[in-house]
Amino acid sequence: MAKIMAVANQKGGVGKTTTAINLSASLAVAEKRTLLVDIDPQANSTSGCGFNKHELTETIYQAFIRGNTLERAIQKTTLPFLDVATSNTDLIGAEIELIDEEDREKKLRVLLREIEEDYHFILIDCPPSLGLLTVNSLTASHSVIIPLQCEYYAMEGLGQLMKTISLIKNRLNPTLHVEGILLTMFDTRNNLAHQVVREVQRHFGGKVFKTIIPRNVRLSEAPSHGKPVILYDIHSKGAESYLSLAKEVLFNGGNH
Amino acid sequence: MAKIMAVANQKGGVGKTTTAINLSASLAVAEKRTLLVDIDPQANSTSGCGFNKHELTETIYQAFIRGNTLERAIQKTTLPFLDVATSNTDLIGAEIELIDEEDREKKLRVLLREIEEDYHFILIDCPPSLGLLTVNSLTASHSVIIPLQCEYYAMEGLGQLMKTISLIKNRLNPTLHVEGILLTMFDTRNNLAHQVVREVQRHFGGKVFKTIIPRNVRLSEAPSHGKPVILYDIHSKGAESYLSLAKEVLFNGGNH
Ligand SMILES: Nc1ncnc2c1ncn2[C@@H]1O[C@H](COP(=O)(O)OP(=O)(O)OP(=O)(O)O)[C@@H](O)[C@H]1O
Ligand SMILES: Nc1ncnc2c1ncn2[C@@H]1O[C@H](COP(=O)(O)OP(=O)(O)OP(=O)(O)O)[C@@H](O)[C@H]1O
Ligand SMILES: [Mg+2]
Ligand SMILES: [Mg+2]
Repeated sequence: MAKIMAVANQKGGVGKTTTAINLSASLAVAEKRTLLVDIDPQANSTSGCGFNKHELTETIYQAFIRGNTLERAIQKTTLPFLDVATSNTDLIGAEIELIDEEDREKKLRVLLREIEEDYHFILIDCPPSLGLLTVNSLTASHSVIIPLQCEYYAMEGLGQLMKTISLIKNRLNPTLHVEGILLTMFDTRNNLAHQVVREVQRHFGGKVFKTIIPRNVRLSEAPSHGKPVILYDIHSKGAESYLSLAKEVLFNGGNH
Repeated sequence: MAKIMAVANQKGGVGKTTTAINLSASLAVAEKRTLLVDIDPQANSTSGCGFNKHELTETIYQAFIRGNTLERAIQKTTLPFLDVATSNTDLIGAEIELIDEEDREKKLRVLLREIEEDYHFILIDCPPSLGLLTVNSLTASHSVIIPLQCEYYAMEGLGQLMKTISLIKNRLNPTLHVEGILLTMFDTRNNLAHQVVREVQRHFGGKVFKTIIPRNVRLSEAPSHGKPVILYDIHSKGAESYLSLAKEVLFNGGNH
C-alpha cells in the first residue's frame, strides 16, 4: 500500500517541482519504488525528468478526462525505482471540462487506486493554485508536503493553505495531514531568510522538517539537463539536502 | 485615456507582483496617475502596498461578482499618484462563480471603462495561471508585460504564454500586443542566468526590455514593510532598475 503525498502550495515558485523531483529520486535511490505524478499543466516535473512534453501522446490528461488507465501515462526513468506519470498543456482545460462531473474532486484518488500496490511512495507535483487539480491531489493523498520559500509573500499564503487543507480533511479526505513544512531556497547571507525560518519554526514547531534546503545553483541547473540533481551533481549541497530529506521522510514512516 | 498593461506569466514566482508594484510606484513618482489592479486571490500586491487584506470589506471581488463599481475597491496609497484596487481570498471562488455568465472574459474590461479616464496607466497583477482571471486581464489590456526569471523552467513556459496571448488577440482583444519581456532576478555570478538572457534576447530581440532587474535583497524585504522599494530603499539596485524600467515604458509611449 503506497504512501501518497501531495507537494502543494498555491504560492508560485517556492520549490514544489524541485522538491517533488528530487525527493522522489532520493527515495528511489533508497530502493523504494516511487511514482512521481505531474498534475501541473506546466509539466515541469515531466521535463525536469528528461521527457519532452510535446512528444508525449498519453499523459495524465487522457486518464483524467478520457477515462484511460493511469498506467498508460506512466513512463520509466533512468533511475530503476522511479516512474513518472507525465503531464502536458492539454491539462489546462481539465478544470473547466470537469466542472459538471459528479465526484470531480475524487478523480485522481480513483486513478491512483489502480496502481498504488505497485509503489512504496507516490508524490504529486501540484500547480500554483487552489483549483480543482490541487483539490484532487489533496483528496487523493495521505499527507501533504508544503515547500515554503524563505520569503515574506510565501509566509503570507500559508494561512490560506492550512485552511484549505482542513476544509478538505473535513469534507473529502479524513486521513489528510501535514507531512511537513519544508523550508526552501535558504540563503544564509540573507537576514529576511533567517527571520522567516525563526518565525515558521516558532509557529509550526514539530510540523517543520529538520532538513532545510539551501539556495544552490546546481538545483536550478539540473532540470536543463533533464535530470534530478543526484544524477546531475551528487556532491552538491542541493543533492545532499534532498537525500537528507528522504531519510527524514523514511524515518517518520508516515506518522506526523 | 489610460494605457492598460497586464503583468502576466503562468509560471510561478517569476516577479509579477514585484514588477507590478515597483513599476507602478516608479510611474507614480514620474507624476503619472497610476492604478495598480490586484486580480490575484493571493493579494500580494495589496499587502505589498501596505493594506491588510483581512480588514478590507470592499475588494475587486465585489465589483467582479456582486456588480459593485470598481471605484469602491480602490484605495489611495502614501504615494500621491498611486492607487490600488485591492484583492483578497474571496476571489478564489470567482472563476467557478463566473462559469455560466455570458461574456465572462470581458468583465474586467467593462469595469475598467468606468475609471480609465482618471489614470495615465493601469497595471494588472495576475495570478500564476492561464485561467479566467488572467484571461480577463489580457482581454482588458492594451499590452502585456512578461516578467521572466532567468531560470530554465521559466523559459519553458514562454511558448505557451505566447500562444495564449495570440489566441486572446484573435478572439477577444485585437489591440493586445507584448509590451516587453522583462528579465528578472538576474544574478551575474550564475552561468545559467547569462545563458537564459542570451537565449531570450536571441529569440525575442526587440521585444525584450533593455532594463534587466538584478537579484536584490531589498526587493524581497520591501513587501514586509508594506512599501514599494523606492520608498523602502531608494538607493538600492532594485529601486534603480525599476525606475529605469519606468523610463523605458514612458519612452516607448505605447507603441511596441
Ligand atoms: N534550493 C534551490 N536553489 C536554487 N534554485 C532553486 C531551488 N529550488 C528551486 N529552484 C529554482 O527556482 C525556480 C522555482 O522552483 P520550482 O519551479 O521548483 O518552484 P514551483 O513551486 O514548482 O513553481 P510553480 O509554482 O511555477 O510550480 C526554478 O527555476 C528552480 O530551478
Ligand atoms: N529581483 C528580485 N530580487 C530578489 N528577490 C526578488 C526579486 N523579484 C522578486 N523577488 C522575490 O521573489 C519572490 C517571488 O516574486 P513575486 O512574488 O513578485 O513573483 P510572482 O510572479 O508575483 O509570484 P506568484 O506566481 O506567486 O504570483 C518574492 O518573495 C519576491 O519578494
Ligand atoms: Mg512547479
Ligand atoms: Mg504575484
